[in-house]
Amino acid sequence: DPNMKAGAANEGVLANFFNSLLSKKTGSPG
Amino acid sequence: MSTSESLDRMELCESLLTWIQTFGVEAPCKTVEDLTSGVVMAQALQKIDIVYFSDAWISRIKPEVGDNWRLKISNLKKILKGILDYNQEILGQHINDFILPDVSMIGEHSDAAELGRMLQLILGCAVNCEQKQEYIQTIMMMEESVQHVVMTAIQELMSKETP
Repeated sequence: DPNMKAGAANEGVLANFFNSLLSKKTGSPG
Repeated sequence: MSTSESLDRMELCESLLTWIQTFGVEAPCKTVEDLTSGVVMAQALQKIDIVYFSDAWISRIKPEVGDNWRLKISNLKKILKGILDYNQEILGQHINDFILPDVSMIGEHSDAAELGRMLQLILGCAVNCEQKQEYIQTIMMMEESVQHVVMTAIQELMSKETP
């Protein structure tokens, strides 16, 4: 089902983005 | 197509209105109108960083503004300044080229597009603060369509941030 494939791809994009955000070091001047 | 072009300001406001409800603040936050006094935003900011957005800071936000748009704008100006200072002083980043929300339009006309910009800045604080893990995980539990708008909003902000 192409819709299911597109949905799964979208989920992957979202998960990748938010996971990379989680691992991003928070900038702070200290 | 750039990030900003793909960001529908009304959709942004609607999605961030859903997001701000996850903070479980005391003040009602179901509609755009509920947010125009700034009280909900101030309470959300306090949850993000209670040390910076302290009781002393929040005491400067008038809780009972009714329909008085001058008081709403006064609150909103303090909140916008707080967000910008927090970005610079605590997160160590400066937001360049981001069109800042027009607080007069929010206070006087309950403008959803401008409110969306304001909530977008609060979103930036949430996903960069020390407890960002908690906030990002909450976003990841939200409906996919909301997550998508939130992601685009963060990407737009990130493209305008400089250390």
